Amino acid sequence: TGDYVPHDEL
Amino acid sequence: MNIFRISADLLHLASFFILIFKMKATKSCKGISFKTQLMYTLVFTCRYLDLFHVLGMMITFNFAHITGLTLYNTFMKILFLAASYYIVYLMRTELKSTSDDARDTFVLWHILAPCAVLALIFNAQFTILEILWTFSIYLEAVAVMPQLMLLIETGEADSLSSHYMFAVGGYRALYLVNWVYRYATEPYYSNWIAWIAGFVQTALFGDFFYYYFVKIMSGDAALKLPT
Repeated sequence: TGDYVPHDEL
Repeated sequence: MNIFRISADLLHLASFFILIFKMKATKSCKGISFKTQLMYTLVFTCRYLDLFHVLGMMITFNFAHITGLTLYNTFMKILFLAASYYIVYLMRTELKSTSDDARDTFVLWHILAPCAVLALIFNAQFTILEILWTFSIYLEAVAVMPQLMLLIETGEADSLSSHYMFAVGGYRALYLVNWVYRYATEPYYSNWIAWIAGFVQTALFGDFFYYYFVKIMSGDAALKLPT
């Protein structure tokens, strides 16, 4: 599923 | 933070205020789907659990990882949670007698169950927080379905309801532009879960956008759907 993306959006 | 992202967030914030203003001014929540509003409270509750993490950092005076963006996000998350819970509260207390419950017939399990299964299968990390975040993304994409069903059932929406719908749909459409911008300008930025769900969410509003613009162009007060 690819690299983990931090949740910096709303 | 780019202009599309900030515009999207402000439009989203505006949608809550439009709805609260409308309900307060008319003392009615007729035409507004309680089920959609309830789903939004669930969406924000599942997505913003990281607020506890930020709170934990603050009360232990661990400010090293708290940036301007963290403060902005935290502020907005609290506003979104408060506004959505307040709307549900209003619809179940002082405005309950005006609620369109009899026509709000969408079966919530038809979206809750698939979103839960999808979140368990397609997620970035198999952790409770990440699965709940993913569930909230999937659920938000389809949470407007009871509202759309009610709109079709009623055949028309008053001016403020349609402005509200435009703001909610428009916010996710702007997020799509924000993702294209971030993909082009930030290395390694790709979050296909949010992209696909965001696209589905915006597509669900597609018909509505069309009628909204036709209505705005013709200057009618109320939005009438073709029967």
